[in-house]
Amino acid sequence: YLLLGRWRKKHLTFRILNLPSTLPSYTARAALLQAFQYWSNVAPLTFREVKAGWADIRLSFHGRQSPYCSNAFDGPGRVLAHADIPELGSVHFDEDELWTEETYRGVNLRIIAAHELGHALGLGHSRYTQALMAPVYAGYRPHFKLHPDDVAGIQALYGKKSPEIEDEEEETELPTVPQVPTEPSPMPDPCSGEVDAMMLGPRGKTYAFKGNYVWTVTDSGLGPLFQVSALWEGLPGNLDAAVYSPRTQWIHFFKGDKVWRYVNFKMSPGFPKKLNRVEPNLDAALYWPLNKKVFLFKGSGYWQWDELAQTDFSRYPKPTKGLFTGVPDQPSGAMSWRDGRVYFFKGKQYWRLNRQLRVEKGYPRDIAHNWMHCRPQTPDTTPSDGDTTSSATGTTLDTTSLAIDITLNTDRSARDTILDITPSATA
Amino acid sequence: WALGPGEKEAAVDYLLQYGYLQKPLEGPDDLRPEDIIEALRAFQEASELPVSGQLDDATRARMRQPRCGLEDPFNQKTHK
Repeated sequence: YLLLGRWRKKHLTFRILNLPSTLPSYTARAALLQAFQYWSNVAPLTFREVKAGWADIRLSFHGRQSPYCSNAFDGPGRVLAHADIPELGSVHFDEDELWTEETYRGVNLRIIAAHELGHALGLGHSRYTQALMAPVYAGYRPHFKLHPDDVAGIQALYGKKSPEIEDEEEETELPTVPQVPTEPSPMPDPCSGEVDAMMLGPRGKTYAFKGNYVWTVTDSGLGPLFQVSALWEGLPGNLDAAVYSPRTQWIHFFKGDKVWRYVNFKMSPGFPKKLNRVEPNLDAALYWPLNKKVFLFKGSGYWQWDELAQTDFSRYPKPTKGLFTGVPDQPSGAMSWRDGRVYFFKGKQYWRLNRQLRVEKGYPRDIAHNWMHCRPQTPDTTPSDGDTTSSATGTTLDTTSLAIDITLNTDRSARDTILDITPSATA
Repeated sequence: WALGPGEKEAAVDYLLQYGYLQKPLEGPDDLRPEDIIEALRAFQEASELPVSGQLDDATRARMRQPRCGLEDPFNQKTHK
């Protein structure tokens, strides 16, 4: 590694000034946020997003011309991005590239952003051609992680990340109020593949709910299992459905004839409320970004709900198969995911739908193997197009080395996103 | 090597742009062949290519790979 400079502080702000046109904005945002997290996972750095005004690190996209950058880009290919070293903070991406996520096509925004943030934090290019800080883009890697040389470089600049010296103000206590009285229940095994609900939550995190527990699903593995009520105070386990809406920042949980609403991990006033205009005991729920509506599913029917308008439900439920072609009745979970597709989950299997809401060929597939990173029990049939889903496959669940990576924004507005990852601890 | 039109110039531009070759501050613009060969060798070594000092196909292909716009610190002489 090569050290080019360093910030005198470790808690930095960042601002995303614009986004590429080749990705859905929440996919691009999730990629950029994840890029910060690679570094904050291994060094005592925190990154707080600001949506206006000055920020230490400023990310933007420009092309061959730019009013504020003398370093023009060169069209598709060749130079992909550049960044200033500390304490300047500019990070620029070539808007003419085909920025992508979860595919070998184009240029992976998350990996390139992590590289450029390495420069913005003070690293130069690495001699290791497989290191993130190598000068030449080594292509999309589904289970990308920092190379030891990258980690050694950033820790040479800012030290190692260690839980005991976590700054007080950054300390995020778990809620201390007594949890919801939940009947003691055995910790579920994610490798069973069965879930009560799936949710793409704030900051592009994927949550799986089962019984009284919830865990995150990432490209590189599973987060530790948490009691649902330890994260969302007042929320019971054994949920029917969960859905996050980027349009309102609301998270809705459904169980029986009740609905709970949270913003991040704080329950909204007046909740839980009684479900009275749709049937109780729902099966699943999802947010569809194309029309910004929430879909609720039960049995073979669905309701389409506009969170911000008075919805006339008199013509609902409508037949699910009329809109979501090829999906099963009574799903256990459903979500629109970062890749722009819709997923349905039922039992141990899941279905992936294309942008026309039609189940793609080669589905259903195995949840445990393709989402929960569990070794396949039975030979898994990869769809003929050979496209595997985004999550890692073929690894057994390693619960010994999991770090806790839940971001608890209890008293901050949704505007400021703290990407400070609480240190690893016994789950 | 049978080089297409402009390929040598493009390669020298690449070596200059990414810090493998330094225009002599005081001297005339034209670069000494031995400096270009040394810069090429530094680039080939950093790219884990055969270090021939020649602008061969593998070297030209590597120069066309998508990359970061910042310089590389791999030629100790220019890096100093």
